[in-house]
Amino acid sequence: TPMQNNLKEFFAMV
Amino acid sequence: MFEAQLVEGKTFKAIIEAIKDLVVDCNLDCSEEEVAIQSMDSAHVSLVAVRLSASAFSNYRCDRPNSLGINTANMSKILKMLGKDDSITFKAEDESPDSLTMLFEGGKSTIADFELKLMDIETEQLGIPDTPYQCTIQMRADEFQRIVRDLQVLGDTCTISCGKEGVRFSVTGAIGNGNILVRSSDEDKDKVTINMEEPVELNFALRYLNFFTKATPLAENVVISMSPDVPVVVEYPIEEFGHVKFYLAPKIEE
Repeated sequence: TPMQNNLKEFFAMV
Repeated sequence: MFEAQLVEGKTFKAIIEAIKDLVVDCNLDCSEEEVAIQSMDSAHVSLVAVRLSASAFSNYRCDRPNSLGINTANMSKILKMLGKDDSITFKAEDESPDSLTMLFEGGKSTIADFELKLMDIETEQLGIPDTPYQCTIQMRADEFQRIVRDLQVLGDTCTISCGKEGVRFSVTGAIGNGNILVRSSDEDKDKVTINMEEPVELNFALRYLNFFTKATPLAENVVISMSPDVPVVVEYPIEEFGHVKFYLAPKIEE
């Protein structure tokens, strides 16, 4: 089954 | 001082109903330009971004930017008492207010006022790049809701692939599999617009897509934007006044 990514891997914190 | 009246109070109620299953506590970030919410769900898989421009309100006044920390479940409890044609007037002090006052006024002679206790909420603000997407699909919000709900009975991961023939929603599960193909259509009541630069195929958790469709009452159409290997955006526009956008990280094959 595919693994769920974390959103923080895509968007940098500001 | 923050003071703003939303003539159609039910819009705010619909926003809170749309996000409360994903977001427990969040800040209402009030500024001269807008009231905004940005919050991730507790698993940090999805993000909610709400914007209501100052022009959505009458008598909008925000002397300085302010973050009003609310519990969405408690806000929802108070909004249960909103009449369907009521306006809402929000009021809060400038300096770290400990409550938000809301007046509900309808056509009748009744005025109700409520005070919601506020909290200090530490938030992690994410910077979302304003980049164009490879595929943008606009379709009826209730149709998207139906697709997501129907496919959930088959499995928990939905593959959304946007290609030449349309947008395919596919699920494979223990009892079998299913595909729903949505094609471009010019029909007025069932209009589907697909803009595609390159085909895109991504996997998403149906559980989260299902949470997003709680925003269906806010908009006639939903806009789904995808690019390879980045989060999908599911946008519910609120007339010309703002939006509720949901971002969801894709699943990757191991």
